[in-house]
Amino acid sequence: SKLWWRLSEVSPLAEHAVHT
Amino acid sequence: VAALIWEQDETGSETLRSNGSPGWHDETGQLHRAHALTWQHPASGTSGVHDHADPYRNLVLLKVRRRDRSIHPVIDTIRYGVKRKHHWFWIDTGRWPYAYGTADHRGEIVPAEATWIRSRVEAPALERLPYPAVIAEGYFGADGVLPRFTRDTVTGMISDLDELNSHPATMPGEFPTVAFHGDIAVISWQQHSLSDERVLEIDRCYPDAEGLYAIGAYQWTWSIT
Repeated sequence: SKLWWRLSEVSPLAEHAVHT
Repeated sequence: VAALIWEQDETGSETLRSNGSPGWHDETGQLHRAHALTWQHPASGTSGVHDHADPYRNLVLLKVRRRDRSIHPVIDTIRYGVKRKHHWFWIDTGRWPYAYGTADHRGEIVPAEATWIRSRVEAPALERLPYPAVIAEGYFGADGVLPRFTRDTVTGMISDLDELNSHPATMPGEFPTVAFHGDIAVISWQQHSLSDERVLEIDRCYPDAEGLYAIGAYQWTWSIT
C-alpha cells in the first residue's frame, strides 16, 4: 500500500534537509 | 546524512519532516511537517496509515543510491518530479526497502475492497452545487467523503466553474478551474497579484477502470447533500 504526500510540501523539506 | 524523518504524530497522521539544521519551522514556530493524505474507515478503525513508520527504518535517506542503479536517490526522484510538474510523492510501504516515486495524479483513492454507493455530494470549492456521484461507503478523507463522478458530471462541473469564474462578483482565484486534456481532467487555480496573473495546475485526475473520475479527492471537502 502507498502513502501519499503533496509534492509541494515534501520538496522544500527535502531541499532544506540536503542543504543544511 | 540528509534525510526526511518519517514518523507518526500525536494525531496519528503520518508525517515527513526535515532533519536539516536549523530545523524547518512553520509560521507558528512548530516544526514544519508534511502530512500524508489518506483515507480513514471509522467502522473498522483502519486507515491508510496502518503501515506506519518503523522506528528502526523511519529515515527516508535522500542521497542513498541503491545497489540497483536504475533506482534514483530520493532527492533526485523528488527534484525530477518537481521538474516534471508532478503533484504527488508516494512511498510504497508494502515491502522493504520501500519503493518511492512521484506522480502527476493519485492512483489509489480507497482500498480495492471498498463498496460504492449512489449519492449526491457538494463541496465548498464548487459553491456547494450538488453533483451525482458514487461514494466509498464508510470511507473518509480530507474531512469529507470520497466520491467518483462520470465524465458527463465532470463536464457539468466545468461549465458551472466557468460560470462562477466569469461572474462579476467572483474574486480571481476564488474557485478552481477544471479542463479536460483528452481523457484527463486538469485542475488549476488562478493566482493573481498586482503585477502577475498565472494559472497554477494543482492536480490531474485520470479516469479509472470504470471510466469514473475521483476529482478533488483529498483536495476538496466533499459532503453528502
